Amino acid sequence: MGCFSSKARRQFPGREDPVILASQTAFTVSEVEALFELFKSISSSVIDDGLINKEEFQLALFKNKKKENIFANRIFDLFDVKRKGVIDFGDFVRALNVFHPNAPLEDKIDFSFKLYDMDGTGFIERHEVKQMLIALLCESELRLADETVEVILDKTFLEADVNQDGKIDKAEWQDFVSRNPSLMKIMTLPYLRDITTTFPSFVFHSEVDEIAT
Amino acid sequence: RPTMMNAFELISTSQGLNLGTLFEK
Repeated sequence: MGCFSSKARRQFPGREDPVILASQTAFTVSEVEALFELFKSISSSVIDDGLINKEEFQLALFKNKKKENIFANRIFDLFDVKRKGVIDFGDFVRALNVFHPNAPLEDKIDFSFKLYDMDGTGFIERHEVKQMLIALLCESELRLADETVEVILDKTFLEADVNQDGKIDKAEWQDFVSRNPSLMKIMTLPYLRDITTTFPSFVFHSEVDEIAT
Repeated sequence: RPTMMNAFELISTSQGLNLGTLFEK
């Protein structure tokens, strides 16, 4: 196992100790190692440098590297916490941790707020929501008249922007999602419960002596 | 009377927000 370990660290510069990553997240050591199998495959799909760049991330999401998508870009930026333009293994595990079924709801709400606060102003503003809505319409087959888009925005801000100052703050967002729990569905990935069975090859590449379950 | 989806319900249907596809081989 020793030769695997040193080789893996050379090839994956941001690779952190799976035992430490497991201690910081809802994942077991085995699950962290299974996630590494997924990470290896995504991070080698375009440039085999042990890091995930935006093109590789979009390729993994859409199975088509030509697809540009503002939502995928936004998720990538939130995974790339060190703002390096690439996602290392530690970033990958800690960001996916928020999507674990056992992760605290507070963390999911925080992440979703940042997702929609595209400008990072600390508020979800109407122009941001409009931009995302228009992007969604371009991406889907859905065709809506401009007036309908405005009516949807009016209705959304009437419900979410309780103090009616034209923007949604964190407290208003927490209140809004508690009234609309379906909005948090995208923040939980049931797949994360089964990653050791999805990527069973992790047992051959394990760096730890005993696989915790 | 059909209820209109709010903007976030619509946005959350984007394929770019469906990270589940990362796990599909």
